[in-house]
Amino acid sequence: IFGGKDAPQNTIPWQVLLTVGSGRGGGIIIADKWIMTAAHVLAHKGQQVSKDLVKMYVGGTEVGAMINSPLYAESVHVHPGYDSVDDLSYNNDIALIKLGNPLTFRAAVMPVCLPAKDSSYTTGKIGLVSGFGLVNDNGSRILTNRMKYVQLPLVDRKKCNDSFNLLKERKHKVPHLTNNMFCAGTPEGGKDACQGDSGSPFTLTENKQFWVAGIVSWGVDCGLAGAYGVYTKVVEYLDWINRTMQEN
Amino acid sequence: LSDSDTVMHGELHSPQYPEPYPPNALEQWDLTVPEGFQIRLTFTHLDIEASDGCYYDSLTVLHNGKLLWKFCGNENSGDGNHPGHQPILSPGNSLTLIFQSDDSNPERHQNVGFFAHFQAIDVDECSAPETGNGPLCSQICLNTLGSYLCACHHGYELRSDKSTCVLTCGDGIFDEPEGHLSSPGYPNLSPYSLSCQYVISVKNGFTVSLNFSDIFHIESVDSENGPHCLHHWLQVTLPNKEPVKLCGKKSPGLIDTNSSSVTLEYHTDNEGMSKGWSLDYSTGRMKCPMPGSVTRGRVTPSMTEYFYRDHIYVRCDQGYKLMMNTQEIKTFSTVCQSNGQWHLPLPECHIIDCGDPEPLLNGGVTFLSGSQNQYLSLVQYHCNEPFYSLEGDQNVTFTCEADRQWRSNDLAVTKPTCLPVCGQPTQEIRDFLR
Repeated sequence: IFGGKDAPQNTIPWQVLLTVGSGRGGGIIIADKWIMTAAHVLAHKGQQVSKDLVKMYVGGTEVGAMINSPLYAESVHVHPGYDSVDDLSYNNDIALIKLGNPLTFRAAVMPVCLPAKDSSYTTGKIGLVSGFGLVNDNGSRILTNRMKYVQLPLVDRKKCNDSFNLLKERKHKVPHLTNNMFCAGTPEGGKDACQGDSGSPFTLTENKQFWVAGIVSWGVDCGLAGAYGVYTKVVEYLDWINRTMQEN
Repeated sequence: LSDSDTVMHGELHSPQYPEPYPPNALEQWDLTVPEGFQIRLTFTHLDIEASDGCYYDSLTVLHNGKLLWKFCGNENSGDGNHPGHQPILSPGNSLTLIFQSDDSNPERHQNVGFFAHFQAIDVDECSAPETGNGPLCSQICLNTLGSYLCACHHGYELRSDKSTCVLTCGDGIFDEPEGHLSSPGYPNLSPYSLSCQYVISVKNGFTVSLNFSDIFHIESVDSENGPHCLHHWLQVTLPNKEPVKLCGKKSPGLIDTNSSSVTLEYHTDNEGMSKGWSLDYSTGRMKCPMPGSVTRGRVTPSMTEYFYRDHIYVRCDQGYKLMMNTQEIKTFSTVCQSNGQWHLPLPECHIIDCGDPEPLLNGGVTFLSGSQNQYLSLVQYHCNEPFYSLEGDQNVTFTCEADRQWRSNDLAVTKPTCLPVCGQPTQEIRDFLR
């Protein structure tokens, strides 16, 4: 998380630290046996990782304190529409992991709400992004040991698209922005998610209740001015999520 | 003759007969025939020196040492004592004959002695004159060889003394459900020396009631403690109980024996005066004791008395179960047996137990009222808040019902579910700095 702060204990209890081999990502607790994450955390160039490589950690904000108590996957369910063969298509970047043992919820471990079917993603609304990904330390990117969070506004789709087109003109390779994605961030940059945050939650609040609007998916660089972070738009996947959980 | 020999007839004669008997002869015959017989002695010839009183030679006949006859002479002699041609009978079953001769005989005549036959003759005891004790048989005497038998007319039976007859009474067993009995000759005087036995025996499970008529008269000896049944009595015997003797002039009225068999024995001795008794007997079903009551249960049918073959049932109140010897039973019934006892004791009713309420995942259960898990106990489920909340009605309670299920107010059996609370962390991010 660029430009963020340390998350106090029990403030984002649905945040999951997820490792796949030596890689780090994030996840979101949505039920006592289900973790939601980004598809690209679990699949690369059409290949899904073995569930045995996936370890998850919950209930803390310190990596060191959590790392000795991993949770294991019973099964991994990558969205069937996810295909990133050319590294420029991250549509349907969503996956579900079923835990081997159910979680018992407590102050440090709680689920986030799924969006209502008619949830609105209103431009300018401030969301909360969290994760254990890279942080900006005076111009250097370092691996953090703490959970961070940053608050970012939702960005208008056209504005986001325009910013990416501008980057394309500067010969950046930019993935396609689809209707299953939304953008968040500030034009001046500095506040953003980064590598290691993939799969982590972007939440909005309504009636003092957090609901997961997005999943950290991709971006051009981290914290770059004029470039926004892109998130999987969860509301578009409610049917798939519910069906996957029911069928499994 | 030896004692063991039984001789029924024979002959005897003087020494050397038919030659003259020798002088100084002495011979004795002891004749014995079985008891009940006499000896008939028939002389075919007797020729013994005649003398006055048979002084010189003689044949002496004795019975048990007592002189019966002393014979001598011949049928033509003027003196002596000739038995003649008629046989003589012994008074008992034995005779002793002694023949003796002196040392001289008259030269002109040689006496040849005697020759006689004897035979056992049956005694007709029935024709014998009465002794001081009366006739041998009180009613019918039947002579037999060597003895006699007594017999009785119809309606009488021979008593154990084998000589006297007594009126037949109380013969057989009365096994009909009701009947009538009375003493011989009732209401006239009872015969003497009665020993009548009446056995009333009806089917198991039924009891005999004796209803004596008002005219009741059995000789008694009055005392301060009431009549004593010394000489005449009616004895009532019930199984496993001491016999009771009845006498006096007051009718016992109705006697419920509570037994299926009763023995009545009517006794009179050979004097006194009793007019006897009369009764009607009837039977009823054996009564069982009142079964009592069952706490938290009902005994049906409820009756004032219970008799043989009656069934009773026990049902527990709602919320209670039938227990017999620590075992739960589904139903209970018991029957009044023929011995007047219930075949099973009453069970108990114990309050039912629903068992522990099913545990609730991520929640718990709170007892609101009642003894734990027992009928009508009230519990309420709760979830581990604030992380879980109860699905549906938060105030739903479950009651231990009579069917041993915990049921909610709307009679549902299924326990509630704790749903996770989402998106509401216990700690807020507070960012006061601007």
